Amino acid sequence: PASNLGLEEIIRKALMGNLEE
Amino acid sequence: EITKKQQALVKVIVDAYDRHQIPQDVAKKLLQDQYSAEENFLLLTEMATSQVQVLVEFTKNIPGFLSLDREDQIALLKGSAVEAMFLRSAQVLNKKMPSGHTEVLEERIRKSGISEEFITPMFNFYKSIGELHMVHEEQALLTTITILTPDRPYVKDQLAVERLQETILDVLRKMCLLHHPQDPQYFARLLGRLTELRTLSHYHAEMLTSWRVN
Repeated sequence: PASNLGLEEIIRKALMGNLEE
Repeated sequence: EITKKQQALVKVIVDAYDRHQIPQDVAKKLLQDQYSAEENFLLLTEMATSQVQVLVEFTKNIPGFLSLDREDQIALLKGSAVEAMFLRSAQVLNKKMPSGHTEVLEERIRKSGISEEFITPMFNFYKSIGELHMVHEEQALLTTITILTPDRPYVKDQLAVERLQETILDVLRKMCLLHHPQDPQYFARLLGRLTELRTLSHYHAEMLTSWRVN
């Protein structure tokens, strides 16, 4: 789950993907 | 006077701010059943993760942000995530909620194993934000200003970030005069909260370190 990721990883993933789609 | 261009900028930011909230199903969990201290901690972690994701989605919509250097985008988000999260939490906790919800939420935070010496400044901050009675636009703009802080660690092109931040500061300054004509110091007081936020974020980092040690 995302909650196991570090802050930077969450940010990188969210910046690359689009959660709205 | 707020120009048409500035009005459009505010609209884009406020729309994005409203669109990107913590998903209802995550938020609802906070009000359900009793949890143990450990479950409380996990739940708050899930909330925090969700808040960061929401923050990134919001930030992508800030005009000019995506034109910044990619690594600078990450540095800005990394540097501001905790502060933006506190601002959003303050807004949630100060909102008029159905009776009892605020208490449940506060209780949950208090029982998460977070030490009292951190909890007190955190709730003090939430209170001091509540006392400002910010209008919705001001909340969205203040969050934007927090994100676009040029002196975060590892930001290379500080000037580019500063330019973006100044555009927002200018709109917020005008908006404060418009919404709080009886209080000419209002804008300065808002910016003062950003200093409080930095202190809180410093406490937060210390708290995380002590958790890791434990």
